Amino acid sequence: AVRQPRKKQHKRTNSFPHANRLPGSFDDVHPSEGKHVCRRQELYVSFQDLGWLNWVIAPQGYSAFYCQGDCAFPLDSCMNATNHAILQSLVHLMKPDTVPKACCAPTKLSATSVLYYDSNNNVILKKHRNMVVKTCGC
Amino acid sequence: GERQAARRVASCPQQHSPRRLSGREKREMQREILALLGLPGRSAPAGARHSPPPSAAPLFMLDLYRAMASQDEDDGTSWAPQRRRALDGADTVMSFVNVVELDRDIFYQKPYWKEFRFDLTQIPTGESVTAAEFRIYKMQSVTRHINQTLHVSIYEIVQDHPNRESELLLLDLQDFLAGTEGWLAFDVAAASNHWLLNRKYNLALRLYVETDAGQSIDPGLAGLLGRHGPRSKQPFVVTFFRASQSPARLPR
Repeated sequence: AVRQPRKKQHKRTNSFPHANRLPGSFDDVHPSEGKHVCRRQELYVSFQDLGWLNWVIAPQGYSAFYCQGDCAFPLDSCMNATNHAILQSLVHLMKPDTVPKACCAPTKLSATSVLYYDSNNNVILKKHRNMVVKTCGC
Repeated sequence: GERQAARRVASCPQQHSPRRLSGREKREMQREILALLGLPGRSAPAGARHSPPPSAAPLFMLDLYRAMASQDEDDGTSWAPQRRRALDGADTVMSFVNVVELDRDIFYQKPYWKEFRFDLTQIPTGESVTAAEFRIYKMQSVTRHINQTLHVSIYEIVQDHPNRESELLLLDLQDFLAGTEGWLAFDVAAASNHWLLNRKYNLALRLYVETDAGQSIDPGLAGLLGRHGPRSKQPFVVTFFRASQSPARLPR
């Protein structure tokens, strides 16, 4: 019932420019290139594949975005890190057995809407708040 | 202490290698998606497969859907103010097709009227009405001068009486030129609120047309289309609901 991200999604890279990364010795410790950094991924759920399109009018499918990747110190600008995540990463480095790493998680969510028929052929438009991941971060 | 530490370290979701879901797991996942999107877990409605439903309401709702989707994208800054007001704060918008239509036309005594009934048994509970419109299409009146003003009034039928006139509540009154053509929208929020609070209400609206001189006009002759008009121009009610401000989702 699900398919791989669409072609254009392959082009999507980290939305936070590497130009703003902190320079210096940290780069030697955690080079971002080649590393699986925290970023937004897409898992497209097709309503057509599920056989729902005879009563779901729109959309044709649902882009179930999710966040995936590592939050490794230093959490520079390319990871959209919160101050809390930076502190947690530092404490994790000091006490790795007791304090977990900061999580790669949604930092901004938006709404999505679904238009469908009910059993009486009335048409219903339902809005769901905080359903779509807009950005990911640490 | 070690167990507690292990639990905390494992608090981030682990990266699993993808695996194929079993049929049962797939069905459970689909049910979860349906539940999350507030969709009833069923196949197509009986009527939708065989006879196409009236298309005026779906077309209007599709327009609203696009407006709502663009609001999600651009925070609604590029909308017309009227559309933004209607959708602001609405979590659910429902359109109701006219299921019964009664006419008191020129074959009856005056006053003439048109009555519309709606099936609102599926209106959501725990939500409040923010706005409601009765939408009806008006063609050019063929029997009137196009510059003549017509007064169109919409009433909620509060109670039906078998041997005397029904109890009516005025909802909206608007003036149009006889030559006007297009969709007319009347505010019926008060009726929708009554219907939401008390399902035993009649669920019917009555429409009257009068001239400046108070002369009753047959709504059909004034150009107002009912159930027998083209499918894309059939009357319907659209209601905007706002969900109760519950801060947390109910656990499933």
